[in-house]
Amino acid sequence: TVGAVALDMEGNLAAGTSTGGMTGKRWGRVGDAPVIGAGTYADNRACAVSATGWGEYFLRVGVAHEICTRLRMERDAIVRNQRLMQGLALSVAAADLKEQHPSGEVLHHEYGPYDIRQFKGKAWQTAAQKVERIAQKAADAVMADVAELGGDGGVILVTPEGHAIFSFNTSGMYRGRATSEGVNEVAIFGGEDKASATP
Amino acid sequence: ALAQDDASPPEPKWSIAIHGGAGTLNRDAMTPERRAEYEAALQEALDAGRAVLARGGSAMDAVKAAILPMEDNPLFNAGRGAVFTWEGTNELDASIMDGRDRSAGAVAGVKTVKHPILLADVVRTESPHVMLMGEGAEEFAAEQGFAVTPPEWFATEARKRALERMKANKLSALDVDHKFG
Repeated sequence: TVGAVALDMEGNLAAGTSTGGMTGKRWGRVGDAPVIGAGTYADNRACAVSATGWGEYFLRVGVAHEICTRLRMERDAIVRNQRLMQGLALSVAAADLKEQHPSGEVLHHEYGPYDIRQFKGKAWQTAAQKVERIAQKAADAVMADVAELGGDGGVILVTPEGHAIFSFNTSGMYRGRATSEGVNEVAIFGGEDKASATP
Repeated sequence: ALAQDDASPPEPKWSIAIHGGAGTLNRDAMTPERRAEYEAALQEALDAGRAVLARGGSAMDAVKAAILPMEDNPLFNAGRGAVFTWEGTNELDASIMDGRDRSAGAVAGVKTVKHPILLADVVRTESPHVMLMGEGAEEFAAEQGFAVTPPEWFATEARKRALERMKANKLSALDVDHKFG
């Protein structure tokens, strides 16, 4: 199985997965790769995920959607807390789900009500660091769930803040990541994310 | 009226991650030559996606650009180099999703489409459906101008031997370490 997830400079996310399935598959068996929510999912409010591994387990856990949902809820909470910390609790209520256009038309935020891209400077940095920790934790927790059921494999994901994250419970995953911050690396076994970096 | 603590907005960022499969790998069996081969293939895919993003292209285009070389590379279990079914054919699955509007496309069990990821994307953009399968998906592919790729393109000796080994051991598909192919 192969896959890719990406964040572009417009802040848009995308995910894709392609596979030949499993050796010796019969009876029209289909794994998680073509199933939206299991092997692939992307939502600008949360993250983009592509999975690889024992498809039957990824299907049962709904891996890609589960990771995105966890992250979306946590990101919402981060923004809510950030606003509250800055003493703007009242404006949170006003800006909660919608905002008023001068014309009187009610506009919904394009990326949902809580978007950390509305923050600037230090507030953005703080929120982005939290998102990275939460994204890694969400991916690890969902992969642990897969393992608990007896499955194995891995996921890649990118966040709207530009983090490129891996999580796998196998001894290796063929993988690579690159970012506008200068990261550019490929790796195979666990714990060697920087060992194979090439210019 | 929203919270801000200084004037500098974050710079636009781009980011990409790829995978070529996960599984139980034997470090001893990974010769330096083999390793170099895999790393070069991964770097090629990563560079293809990275180039799209660095020049301001879309995440959707970057994902497709990264997956195409892996679908063409027999090292990976996708496109050319896909594993064999019990019946000795190569059946391909793919899906793609756009985070902007959560539009999605997928195909399952196609045998004659060289780049299933591109067909999945056309399902997303040119059909009212999310997933098409088997012969119907191939019929749709033909209508959308996809060339019919002969089965020989996908089949590789290494994958054929893997199926033969599995059958010789009288294992079911679920008994073997199928990951990585």
